[in-house]
Amino acid sequence: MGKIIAITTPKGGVGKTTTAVNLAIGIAQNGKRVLLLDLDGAGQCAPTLGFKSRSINGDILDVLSFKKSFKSVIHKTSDKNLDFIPMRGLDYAHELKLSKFTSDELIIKSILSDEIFSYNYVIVDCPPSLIGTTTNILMTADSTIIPVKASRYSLNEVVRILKHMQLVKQNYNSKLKVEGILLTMYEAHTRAAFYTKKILMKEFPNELFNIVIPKNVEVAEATFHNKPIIYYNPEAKSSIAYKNLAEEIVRRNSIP
Amino acid sequence: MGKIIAITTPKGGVGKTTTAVNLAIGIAQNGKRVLLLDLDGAGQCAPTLGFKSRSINGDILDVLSFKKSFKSVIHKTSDKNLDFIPMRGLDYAHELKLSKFTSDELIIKSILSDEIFSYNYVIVDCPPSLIGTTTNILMTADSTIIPVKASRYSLNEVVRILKHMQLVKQNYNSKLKVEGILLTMYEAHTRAAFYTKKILMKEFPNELFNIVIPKNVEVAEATFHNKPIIYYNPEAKSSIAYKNLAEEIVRRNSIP
Ligand SMILES: Nc1ncnc2c1ncn2[C@@H]1O[C@H](COP(=O)(O)OP(=O)(O)OP(=O)(O)O)[C@@H](O)[C@H]1O
Ligand SMILES: Nc1ncnc2c1ncn2[C@@H]1O[C@H](COP(=O)(O)OP(=O)(O)OP(=O)(O)O)[C@@H](O)[C@H]1O
Ligand SMILES: [Mg+2]
Ligand SMILES: [Mg+2]
Repeated sequence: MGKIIAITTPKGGVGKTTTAVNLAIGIAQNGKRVLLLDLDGAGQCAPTLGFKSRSINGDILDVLSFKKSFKSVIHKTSDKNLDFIPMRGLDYAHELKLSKFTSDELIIKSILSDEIFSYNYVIVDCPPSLIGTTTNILMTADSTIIPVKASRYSLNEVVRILKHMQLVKQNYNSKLKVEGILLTMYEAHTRAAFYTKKILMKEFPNELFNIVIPKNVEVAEATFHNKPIIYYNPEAKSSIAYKNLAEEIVRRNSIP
Repeated sequence: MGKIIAITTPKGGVGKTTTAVNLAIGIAQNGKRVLLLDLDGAGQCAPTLGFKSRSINGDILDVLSFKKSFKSVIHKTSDKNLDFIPMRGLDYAHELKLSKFTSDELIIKSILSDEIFSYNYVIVDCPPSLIGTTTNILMTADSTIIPVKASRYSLNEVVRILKHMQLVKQNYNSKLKVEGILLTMYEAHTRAAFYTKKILMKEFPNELFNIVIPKNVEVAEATFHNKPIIYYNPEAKSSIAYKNLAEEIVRRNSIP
């Protein structure tokens, strides 16, 4: 049964999509079968993997509206170990539709069940929100990765998502746990970075990944070439960090 | 009648809150009466202005639930020209409640009307979303400022919010226009910045502000001191840029 890891925090712009795509690739490069699932209406995983809108034939919203089967919206990628379920960039009407579907917290869990057996990992990109698809995936996920960009705002949101995970764990999904808190776009020389790391090491020492994703201007540059950093420049420090993170996750979850 | 300017884009983490708070202060420093309204459930304007949760006595959710009047949730700040309506950091249940209230797009417009006459400007911080409070405020706003952090992701979301604004303008709020597209946390030496500026100058030459908010590590640092950058370090390049932006907005809107 595939391990479902949701990349989530209600804080915007901290590297959820960047982490979801690069980690999924990193784990696939370790020989594991991975499904990347985009649950954010902005649909930014697709351009990151080089998918143009005409090469997308169906997304999770089609499955929720019973227009397509789950299997039919699984797209192959250039990596034989990585499959992908996109989300097209939703306009207002479709965002409303998605919001209405997912006000039932168990709807995504109900459509996922059988199909994901053939994957070792399902990596899920979440929108910057607590409600909607985020809660839906928490109902069935094994764990979460919580990205944090150095600032008090990001830290405040760690508390918000952890409280919510506690609620979901106690009432619906007892297996849910934190895979780890991940420092992203980290600028080690700044005070904000120093304060953030210090607070996380004090309050969440067991959850904080040792691996840190450094800030690297090429990550944003890569978005103009429709490539994730791990393909755009495999030697970039953040690519190496994502590969190390992938190995760490695979190692932890392979222990008999 | 106060001019309502919404700071909005569905893209997360591009400086909506930072812009809303610092611009509101900048305009107040120009002698104008300003109301800062936080419509993001994360409620990050309050800590930025140094408000602890115990000094918040009511927010917009209280008004929407008919627990408090609009007037009663207006908080005074250290600046006599700046008043503030906070949002407490919402837990899941309250985010759901807010989402249900605001599925009626005209609810916020209906509670705003009379009260805002005494302000010259109402600056509104929006969540990273198209639906909910964002659409509500677009129904009654005069204009929007769309922050953009240099990346293809941010640019894709500019298209999404502009399309949505067009829909709102045609069907509900004919006065709605773009106050400007604002480059934030701008690192002029990077390719991503070069590409982003080039594309915006080509596609939205009339909307793109000449004023650019430079990246400045002290902005995130200031969040640990519960101060906006304009108070934390008034001489920082981004503080000066926000002051210039405030002067530009006041100048444009004072023309007889
Ligand atoms: N390590 C990094 N170094 C520099 N820039 C980065 C890094 N990781 C991500 N970025 C850039 O920061 C921005 C935010 O990242 P991303 O969009 O992945 O965050 P997100 O949390 O998914 O945002 P949203 O809340 O909008 O979904 C993007 O422009 C991305 O290119
Ligand atoms: N000019 C700047 N230079 C450096 N850092 C900045 C700048 N402006 C904002 N930041 C930092 O970038 C992060 C994102 O900014 P902010 O939270 O204001 O964005 P937002 O669009 O409101 O995010 P959200 O989508 O979560 O509401 C914050 O940590 C903030 O401190
Ligand atoms: Mg994202
Ligand atoms: Mg914000």
